Amino acid sequence: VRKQCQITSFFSPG
Amino acid sequence: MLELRLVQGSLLKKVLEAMKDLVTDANFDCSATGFSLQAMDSSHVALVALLLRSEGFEHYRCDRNITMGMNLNNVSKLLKCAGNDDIITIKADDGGDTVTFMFENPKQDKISDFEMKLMDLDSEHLGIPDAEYHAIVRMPSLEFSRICKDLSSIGDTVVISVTKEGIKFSTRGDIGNANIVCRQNTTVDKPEEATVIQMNEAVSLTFALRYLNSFTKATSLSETVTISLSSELPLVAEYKIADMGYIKFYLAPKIED
Repeated sequence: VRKQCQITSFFSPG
Repeated sequence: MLELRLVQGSLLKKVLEAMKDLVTDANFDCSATGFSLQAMDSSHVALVALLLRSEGFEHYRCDRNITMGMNLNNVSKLLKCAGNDDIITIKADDGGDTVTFMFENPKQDKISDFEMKLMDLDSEHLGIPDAEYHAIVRMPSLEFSRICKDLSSIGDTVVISVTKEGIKFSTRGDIGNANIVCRQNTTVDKPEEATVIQMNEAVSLTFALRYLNSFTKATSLSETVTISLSSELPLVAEYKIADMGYIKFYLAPKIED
């Protein structure tokens, strides 16, 4: 089973 | 005071069509550099970054940086009232709560203006660092669109792998599985028909086809798409907007749980 990652786990606010 | 006059109004129409299904509300940022936007889809899986550089406008006046929150579906509705050959001017006052879109037809005998209320949106601007990608593939945008559409009739996810052989798109579903390989091909009549593969390291990642299909709404903006892949990063699909800038879509991968 594959889990969908979120963009926010790669790029942080700023 | 903000006043942006875009002779090729159809570009803005196409840009909105490319984004409106992915993003509901977004802040448009206007500065001396240009007209830009960064927004994520509601599930934070995909991100779109748009830049229309100030030099690409016939007239570009932006006295101070302005952020304008808009519902993209509403902007798209307004822009549908503009003809494909119309000149579009975007106007706003500093500190105002509305934006005006003005359309002029080529004969200059029909001028329409539409005023829209701006929205106050929480902006969550993400820092996207410059990265070295394992593989960068440039291919005809129509070909990429066709592949995403074809594969989504079979499966929900696609494995994109880049090796020396080429770029491979694989999916599986209830009826079976499918693989499409595009090899590097630079012996073409026109450079935009080429498939060019730059690979530093082989890479293989899994993505939801639904999002990739949404990105292909930008196909009419550019004859080519550049797909950048790295094992630790979201995919980037970049459509260059001639003489003006780009629309880039980022998509987070699906990983082994």
